[in-house]
Amino acid sequence: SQQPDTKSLAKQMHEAYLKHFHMNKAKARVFLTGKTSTPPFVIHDMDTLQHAEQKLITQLLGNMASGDVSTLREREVEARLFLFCQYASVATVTELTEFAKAVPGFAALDLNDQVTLLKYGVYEALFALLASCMNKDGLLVAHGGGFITREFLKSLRKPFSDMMEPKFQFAMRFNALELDDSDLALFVAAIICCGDRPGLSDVSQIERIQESIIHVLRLHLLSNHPDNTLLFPKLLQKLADLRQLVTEHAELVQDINKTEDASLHPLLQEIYRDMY
Amino acid sequence: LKEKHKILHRLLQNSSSPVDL
Repeated sequence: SQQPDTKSLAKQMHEAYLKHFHMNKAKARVFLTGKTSTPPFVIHDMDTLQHAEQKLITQLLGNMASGDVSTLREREVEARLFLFCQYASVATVTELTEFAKAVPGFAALDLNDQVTLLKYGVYEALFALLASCMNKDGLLVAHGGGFITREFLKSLRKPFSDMMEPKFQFAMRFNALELDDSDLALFVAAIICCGDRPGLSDVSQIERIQESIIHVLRLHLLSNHPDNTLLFPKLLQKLADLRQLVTEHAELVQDINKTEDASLHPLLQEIYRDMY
Repeated sequence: LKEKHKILHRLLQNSSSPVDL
């Protein structure tokens, strides 16, 4: 197959990224810097959370079965927030799947390999994308309609209080690199097309796709950030950080699943099962 | 792999099919 040149692959990935992800860094920054006519509703304690649930429930849980919504109201706040996180994750996994199909060569891979790449890649990609919705004080939620403070998330009871803080710490380091959406599109594609996931059958084909993305990423970063020549190696280091973040996250979720009365969405069960 | 990842398979094979939430 014909190898697309650097600029066209970067452009293609950027367009697919803007098409498939409902939130992106440029949009999120508008909300986070207060440049919208309707600023996000700030959730910083139980009262504001309850108020937000009334206001945002249709946005947060637009696709949720009505039975789930009614039982949700009777559950404790930590369990409700855990469920919100799950639904947001499911939506992002769906978006990531569509984005992956737009990566040249991905859709032609063996279907089992596509599944494996998504299984291991989606949470790493999700946490890289989540950083766009974070600043040091909190996290943008519900398509920019709400902002949950970092302190409130830390104040939840254990183990739920341990859920988001490592993601904030990663996000602060990651956001310091000042990537834009065109950089992130290639970075997410590189996360997904990774030749060393367990159980892949056609490693060499995936490595060829990965090499081509990494090559384009390096050249794109040099032209998009000419003053930061170390950006590419710094970004490669983040791949290892993301893997560690996902390993710890998977352990925490499995722990919550065992010890708490919190069921896990079937799609997320598929991803976490026998992961690491 | 297919048996254990039915929803991922479905998402990969059918772009118009939303995840059954």
